[in-house]
Amino acid sequence: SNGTNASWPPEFCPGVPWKGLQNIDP
Amino acid sequence: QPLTASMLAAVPPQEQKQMLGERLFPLIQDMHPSLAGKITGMLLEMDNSELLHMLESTESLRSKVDEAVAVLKAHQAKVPSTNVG
Repeated sequence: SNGTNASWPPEFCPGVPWKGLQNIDP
Repeated sequence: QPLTASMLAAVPPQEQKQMLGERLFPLIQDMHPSLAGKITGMLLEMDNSELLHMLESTESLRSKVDEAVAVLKAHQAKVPSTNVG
């Protein structure tokens, strides 16, 4: 599988519901 | 109106991060306009108590933002992507 995490970190956009918590790997 | 721990306690965890992000973003945008969204996203992974402290203390915020920028740049250097410049 592709181990790169190019989209990290999740970007915060004002006014857009934050969904960063869903992306946190244990 | 300043954000307080008791205000945060009244909403779900996800909403807490949202509220903190909405407050942090404009402050971070002043320091790093082009990276503000990414930096805010990184900082939101920290404890809420730390984030509240950063909202109260510009110095604290600035040092964390500097750290985040260093980490972000190191990360971007490792990830092969479109490199302009």
